[in-house]
Amino acid sequence: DLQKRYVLSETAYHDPFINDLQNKREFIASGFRADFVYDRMLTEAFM
Amino acid sequence: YRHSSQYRMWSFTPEQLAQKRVEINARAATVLETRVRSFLEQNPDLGSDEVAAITEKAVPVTADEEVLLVNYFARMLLTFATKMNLPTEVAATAVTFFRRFYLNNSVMDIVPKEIFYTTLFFACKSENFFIGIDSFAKKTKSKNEDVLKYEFRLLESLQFTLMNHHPFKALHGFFLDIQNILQGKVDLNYMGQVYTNCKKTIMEAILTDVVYFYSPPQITLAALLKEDEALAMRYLDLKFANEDSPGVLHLETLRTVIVACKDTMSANAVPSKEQATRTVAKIHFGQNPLSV
Amino acid sequence: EYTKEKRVGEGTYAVVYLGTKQSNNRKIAIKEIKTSGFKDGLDMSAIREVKYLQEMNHVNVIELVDVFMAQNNLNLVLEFLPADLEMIIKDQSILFTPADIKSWLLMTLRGVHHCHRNFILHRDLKPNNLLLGPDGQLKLADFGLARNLGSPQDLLTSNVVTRWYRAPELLFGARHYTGAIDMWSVGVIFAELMLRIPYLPGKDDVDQIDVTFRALGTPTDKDWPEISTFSAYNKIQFYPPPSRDELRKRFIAATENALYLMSGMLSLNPHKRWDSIKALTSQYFVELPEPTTPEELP
Repeated sequence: DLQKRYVLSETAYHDPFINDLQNKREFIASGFRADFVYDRMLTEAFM
Repeated sequence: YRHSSQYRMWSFTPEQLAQKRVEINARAATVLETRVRSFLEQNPDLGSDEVAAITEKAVPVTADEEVLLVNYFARMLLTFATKMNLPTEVAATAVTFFRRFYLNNSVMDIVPKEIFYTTLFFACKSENFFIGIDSFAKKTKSKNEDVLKYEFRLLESLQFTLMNHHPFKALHGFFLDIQNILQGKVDLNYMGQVYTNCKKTIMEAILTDVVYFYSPPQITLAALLKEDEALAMRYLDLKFANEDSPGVLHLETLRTVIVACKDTMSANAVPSKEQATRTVAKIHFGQNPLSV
Repeated sequence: EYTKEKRVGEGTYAVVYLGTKQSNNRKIAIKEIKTSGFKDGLDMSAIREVKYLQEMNHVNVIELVDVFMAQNNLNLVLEFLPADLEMIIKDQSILFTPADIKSWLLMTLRGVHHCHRNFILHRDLKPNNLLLGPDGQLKLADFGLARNLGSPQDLLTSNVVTRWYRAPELLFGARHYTGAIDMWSVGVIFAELMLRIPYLPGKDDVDQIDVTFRALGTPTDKDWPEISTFSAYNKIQFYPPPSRDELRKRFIAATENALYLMSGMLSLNPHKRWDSIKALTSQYFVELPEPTTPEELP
């Protein structure tokens, strides 16, 4: 789907929940990526 | 979404859904009436008053009574899942499985109480929130075999489709995109409150038939519309009004759809306990004419 | 509609038969899920296979043709795939070229990309789960360990992926991982296709960490922030990362772009590891030789 209907702009998002997770050490070490989460949620919104 | 089993197998028009329920009810009613008739034939020595009572009370429930009973138990299931501190997605899946089960079965086949814990247990497994049968049975004060007895029947009635797209992730997605589109024009603390309220509205929506008529994002936008119409409309205007690529999305169409969805969500009648009790009794008499 | 003609395998939770779909005479495989003896009811692996295969329809993912109940057993009807990549790699009588390797890798990455864009992790990629159809198409199979990326705070189990193909973050017990773990497995499979022997064959979980870092170097907090939070980190041996030359000597037949792609998929830090899109759009797939067309593959 090339018409993604959204632009993933991490800097525009104020998401205390995700920000909190991505600053946890075990999340960072595991490879947790906030942009992956944002992409997933936006995909579900625009599917 | 169109590739998903949720869209392919569990999307209906209101007419199709009503038709499905009428057919399921009719099939079960026929079975019940046949059974009562043969009961009466096999018990010729019953008194005329007994026969009259059986003929009056041992009757099938109507399709409408079925829907109300299923919705009553679905709400109980949600309450129970919340009490067990199950994650939102697991609770939503349990309710979804439970309601779908009765799009392929009648409450006269299997009474809701019988499938109640099975649905919850299976939803936990399906959503990677595995609880062993022993601890589940203990928590729910039920028996292992009662929980497991209908697991296959449930899976078969779900037509072997287990993946659910609940509107919660879509809500999170719109929460992000609204910040991007309405950059600087929206108060973030207020957005947090809107988000929380929308989550509740969505959980209510999952108890209604909108899940069969609309896609998760549409349900989410309807919840947002219900919560704060100005915010929803401003977002949609800015987002889609200047949609240059033709045919991608018509704002007017979308607006009509989510308004209709919002109305359907709000119209949902919450069944009363008395009503449910009456229907359960009716099913009992239908299944046990002798008890009449 | 379906016959079970020949029993071809038995796993922990299923027996596999070969059969025929009567209406169109199509060869199929039937995975009959054992139901007796599972205390907790239907086995999780069966639920996962059904749940995820129902959502995917892609030439490089095994097709779930049908599901049915019979004699209180759950039966998954799958497309018939007679061979797998492990057989090919092990059979020294089969010669294969860089173009063949490129073709198998391309199909594997397309299958992985389709899973990931559906937010489904496979979590057990290895050569014998990459099956080959009669037309040469390679397909991801065995979704018994798969799971969809749930909510961001979910705790995922680290005890997944067959050891030799297990990503370093899993070896350290990570519980918030991403699709990067599948990409690691593909990187190891790529190396194995070029070497024709397993690339990181650890004897046990501890040895697996040692074998991995001996081959690729031991990461530090500098190149993998917070790695030292893993409790197992303090007990490991330190090895320097291999130089480009050492890698070239190890993978003689590999072009620069092949090594670049492999190193991208085998980046130790999961944050930096290439995802399926970056891998699919790498130079390796546009330089010569072109990937062999599937029908002509061994």
